[in-house]
Amino acid sequence: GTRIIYERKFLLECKNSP
Amino acid sequence: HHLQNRWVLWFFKNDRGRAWRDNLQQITKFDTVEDFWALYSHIKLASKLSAGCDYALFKDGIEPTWEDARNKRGGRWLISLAKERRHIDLDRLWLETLLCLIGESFEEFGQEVCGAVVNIRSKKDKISVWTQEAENQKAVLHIGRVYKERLGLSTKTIIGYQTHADTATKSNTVAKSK
Repeated sequence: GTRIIYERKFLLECKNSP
Repeated sequence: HHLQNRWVLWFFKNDRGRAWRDNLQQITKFDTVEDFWALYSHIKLASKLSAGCDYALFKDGIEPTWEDARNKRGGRWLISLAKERRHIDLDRLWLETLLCLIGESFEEFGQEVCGAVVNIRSKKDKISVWTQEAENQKAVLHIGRVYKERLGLSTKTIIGYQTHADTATKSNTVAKSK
C-alpha cells in the first residue's frame, strides 16, 4: 500500500505555520 | 496532515512507593502533524524533566515495556549522553528521534519500529529507538544507519543495539550490544 512519509524539513515548516 | 501511524505519548515518573507499572502513564494519542506539534509545544522539554523521568512515544497498541508482545523479541538502538550534553544536545536529539518516527523515515522497515524512549537520569541520559525483532538483522541495521545519520552523529561515534532480553537480565551495568 502507500506509505505516508514526511521529510523533517516539511515537519519543521508545519510547526511554524499558523 | 495525517500520519502513517497513530502514536501515543507516555510519561514515566519514578515513584519508589508505587509499582513500576503504575508509574507509567499514557498522556495522549495523535495521528496528525498538527496534533503532534500542539502536543510537543505544550509539554515540558525532556531536558527539563527531573531525574528518574522518561518520555516514550510508541505506536498505538504497543506499550513501552519489555513484556509487550511486540517488544519481547526486540531490542533498541541506544544513544547514551554524558551529563554535560543534556542542555546542549538532548532536546535536539529527542526531537529528531520523534520526527523520524512520525515521518516514517525508515522506509519499508518502518513497521519494525515500535517506538522511542528518552530516560532522564542523574548519571547518563539515554535515548533509544525500539524495534520489534532483534533477529531481523536487515531491518535493525537499516534503522540504525538511517537513525545515526539523522542524529548527525560522527562516523566514529559507535552506537549499540541491545536486545531487551539482555537489558532485562544484564548483571553488569552495561548490557552487551549485539
